[in-house]
Amino acid sequence: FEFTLMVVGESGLGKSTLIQSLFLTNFFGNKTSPAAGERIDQTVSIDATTVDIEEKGVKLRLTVVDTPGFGDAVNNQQCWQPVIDYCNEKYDQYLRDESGLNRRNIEDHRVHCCLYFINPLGHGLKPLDIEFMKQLHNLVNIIPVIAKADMLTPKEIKALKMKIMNEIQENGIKIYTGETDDDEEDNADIKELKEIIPFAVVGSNTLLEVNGKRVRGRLYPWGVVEVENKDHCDFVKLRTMLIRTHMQDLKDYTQDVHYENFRKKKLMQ
Amino acid sequence: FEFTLMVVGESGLGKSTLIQSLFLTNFFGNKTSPAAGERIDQTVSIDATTVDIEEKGVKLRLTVVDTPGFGDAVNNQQCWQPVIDYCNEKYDQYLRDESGLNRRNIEDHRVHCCLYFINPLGHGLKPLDIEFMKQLHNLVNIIPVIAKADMLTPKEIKALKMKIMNEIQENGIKIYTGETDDDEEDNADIKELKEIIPFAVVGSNTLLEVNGKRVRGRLYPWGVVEVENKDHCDFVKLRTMLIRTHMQDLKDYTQDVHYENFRKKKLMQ
Ligand SMILES: Nc1nc2c(ncn2[C@@H]2O[C@H](COP(=O)(O)OP(=O)(O)O)[C@@H](O)[C@H]2O)c(=O)[nH]1
Ligand SMILES: Nc1nc2c(ncn2[C@@H]2O[C@H](COP(=O)(O)OP(=O)(O)O)[C@@H](O)[C@H]2O)c(=O)[nH]1
Repeated sequence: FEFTLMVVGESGLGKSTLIQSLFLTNFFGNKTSPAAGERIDQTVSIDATTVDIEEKGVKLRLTVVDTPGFGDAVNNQQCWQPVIDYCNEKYDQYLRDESGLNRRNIEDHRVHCCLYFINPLGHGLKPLDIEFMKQLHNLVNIIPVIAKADMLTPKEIKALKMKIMNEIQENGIKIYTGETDDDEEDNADIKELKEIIPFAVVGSNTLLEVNGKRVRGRLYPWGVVEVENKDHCDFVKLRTMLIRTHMQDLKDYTQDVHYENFRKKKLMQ
Repeated sequence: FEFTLMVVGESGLGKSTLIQSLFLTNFFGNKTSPAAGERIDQTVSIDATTVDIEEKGVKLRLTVVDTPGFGDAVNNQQCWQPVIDYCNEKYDQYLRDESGLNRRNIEDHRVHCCLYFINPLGHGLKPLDIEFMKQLHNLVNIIPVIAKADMLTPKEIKALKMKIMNEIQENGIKIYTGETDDDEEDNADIKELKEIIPFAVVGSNTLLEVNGKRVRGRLYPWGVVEVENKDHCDFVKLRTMLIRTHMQDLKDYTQDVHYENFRKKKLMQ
């Protein structure tokens, strides 16, 4: 089973920590963030790392595509272009493989899901967030997450989610909500997902002891944030959707909608 | 007693909340943040609000200069220029008043202190932070603060402060540390300040009850962050320095160093 997950967001939003919390594997190795002075004209690079992991007895070849440099410069004009190029390159490659002789063993390197990390600090989406999602929503499944949600009170999370969803609607952005046309029997799940998105996540690779239990969390002078506590954040719900209930659907939707979109455009040229 | 405090940092860093927590007065009124879509080409505006307040029996005419739009656009090139222009305008005005007939009643609108809000999310200073401070450190007293410090554990705060101070030193940036040449007797205070800067602050205008006491704080499912608790953040230390111990020194340093700098350059033209 192959799956490619792309991770996009400015540096420091806890992306590597979250990926490691989700898959319990360190995908980003020992990254060294360049000094701020060097990042002034930095461009976006695309780094793909593939690891074979096992999830509930299922062997999974997971590729995580990181996008260091995204949103970090003083001038972020067009910083989404390398991401668009990467997705198109993978579609191009798949199209060639599909039309080739050895069709039975095609490797699927297409991006099946893009986790877009939203900065929890602002008053909603930034211009860059809107621009990115508009440029990519017809190219790849986008799941927006509110990063480092432990800096928001429950009231603030609720208000921010509403604001973000309104801005997404107003800008005609289509994000992945796990909804498909033939979803009669899935209605309860879909409805629940639509109410949670964007997922307010907290990640941690630190093990702490709380009430005699070992939990992943963040220790503050005023309390412990438990990553897997549903009252503390949506980490468990994101993990469930991504790995347990919707992994196949994310691949199907990529194949049936985004890739088809690409094929049509390509063949009409 | 007049004092002008400028507040700089991207929107959402808790600037208005912190100013209100410091002076218990709402300087920013009911601001409406423009929708993200409108902020793409937004420029920086400079808004000054003056309020007469009383601090420990001392009447203070406090002007807070806000800089909405700073760092919020997709392209933030030169977004510090309006701030530089504003500071120079005030120096220009003072120079003219000083050379005029009515010298006894000069109003001092010069910026005595610039609180620069650093985003706690990143891995240190951003290119924009460095550029801003380099452009303004010879023009105005800069006091850097780490905004929304309740999203960092004590260990992370310590590491971030060290990283920021290293980056400030490496870039030859001069920030205000309350240190003057004739500081023999102040050594203990100065030393303490130098170890705390940048102040890791948390602000709140919500009153909560903790152990029977009413405190300003933020209520999370995992605990309460108390703004005035020294174990929780440096809010009290910043307030003490700004309002109690160093307000006069900030004005003196502006007059004796920054303004003199300006005067020399102006007279040599
Ligand atoms: N407050 C908070 N901090 C986090 C969270 N996840 C990670 N961090 C911290 O944020 C810093 C940067 O995390 P990292 O995963 O390297 O961010 P990345 O640059 O987006 O990959 C580290 O100090 C982490 O401990 C979170 O959910 N909440
Ligand atoms: N986590 C955290 N949130 C804060 C803090 N101060 C303010 N906020 C919240 O951040 C949001 C934006 O605050 P605001 O003062 O309007 O930010 P400004 O745009 O920089 O003026 C509000 O929801 C505040 O309640 C803080 O110290 N920590």
